[in-house]
Amino acid sequence: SDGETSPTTSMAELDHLVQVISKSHLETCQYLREELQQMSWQNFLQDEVESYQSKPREVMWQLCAVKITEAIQYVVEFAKRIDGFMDLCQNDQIVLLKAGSLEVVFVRMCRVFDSQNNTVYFDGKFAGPEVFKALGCDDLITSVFDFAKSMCSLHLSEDELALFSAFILLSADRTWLQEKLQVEKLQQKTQLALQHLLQKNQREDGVLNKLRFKVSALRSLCSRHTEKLSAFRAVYPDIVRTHFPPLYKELFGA
Amino acid sequence: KEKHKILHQLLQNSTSPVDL
Repeated sequence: SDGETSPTTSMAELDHLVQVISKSHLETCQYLREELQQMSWQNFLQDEVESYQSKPREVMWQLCAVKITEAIQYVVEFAKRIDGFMDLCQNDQIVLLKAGSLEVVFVRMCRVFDSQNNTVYFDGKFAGPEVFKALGCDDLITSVFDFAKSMCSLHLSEDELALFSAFILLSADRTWLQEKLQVEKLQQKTQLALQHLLQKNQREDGVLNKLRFKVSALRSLCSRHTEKLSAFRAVYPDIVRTHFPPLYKELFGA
Repeated sequence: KEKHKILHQLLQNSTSPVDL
């Protein structure tokens, strides 16, 4: 041990954890690096932007709900492949996914984000924040883009991103967990593996602290998403009930 | 359980990303 690891977690165990979680991430990351490179980072043309902007609010909300749900399905698969996740009781698996799946979608967003142009891959091309104007959530959209930009600035490797995503999913402080201790153990091990990886990759000491700040930023983004959804649902209850993906409704209590 | 039917299904299925 180099003093960073607990006496019960060996270096070999941490290396193994890094390998397994990285593999799970790559198998479920929705877009591979090679695919992303082939996307040619094409931006929407002005008339395409205007066409999104002129969509009725409910149509744009539905489109975004569908895209978020697609991304979340991959996160669920990721969670299932994290060592120990499927050994948790089913209540806790659900609690962790309800609270953490959208957070991981936001973390993964940096893979499909172009910092230079402030655009994100959406519906086949790269979209700036103005594309989402019809949602009526400009402040939230700006915050999501700012978050993606700041994640990009950390230049995390796929391995580091994988470990951070697992760390987020295994947050032991989520409300309604039944076997908190069990989750805590898994999260601690994941954190050790992340620290171990950062050291191995010779990242500067500040990266882990920067990632710690991201945890609260993610929570804020997700609670604001819930607020916006509540406001939307208050005006369009039938659209949410009949047109939104069932998984989205289960996760966000719509 | 009924409240999280889809999540339960996804957790129980042995799906692969290709199936998604």
